[in-house]
Amino acid sequence: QTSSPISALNTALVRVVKNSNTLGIAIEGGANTRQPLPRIVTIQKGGSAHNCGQLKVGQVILEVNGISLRGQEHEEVARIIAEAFKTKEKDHIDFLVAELG
Amino acid sequence: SPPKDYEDEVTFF
Repeated sequence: QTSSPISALNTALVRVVKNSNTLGIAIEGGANTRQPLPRIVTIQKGGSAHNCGQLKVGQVILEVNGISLRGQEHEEVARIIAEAFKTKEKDHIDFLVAELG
Repeated sequence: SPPKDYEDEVTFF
């Protein structure tokens, strides 16, 4: 186990239904940066994430549709999220998020 | 290589 402050106590599985043309979030970070897990920095009004009402700025994203983001660099994280939003196979994206501090 | 500045890496969806 690492010294990560993430525990099961402060994680949440959030389902974002794709009910808008945009997901409406911005993320920063990724492996090999000072923010090793991607963090939500913006949630835009009118986007699917905002409509869902459960994602918040400051949360870190641990998994997307069950895919772990641990060790993934920013570009790969961005690709995973973009693919999850684009695919027609699902009408939603499941985010496992954690609130730190 | 040294750690990147994560502030340079922000992606909007």
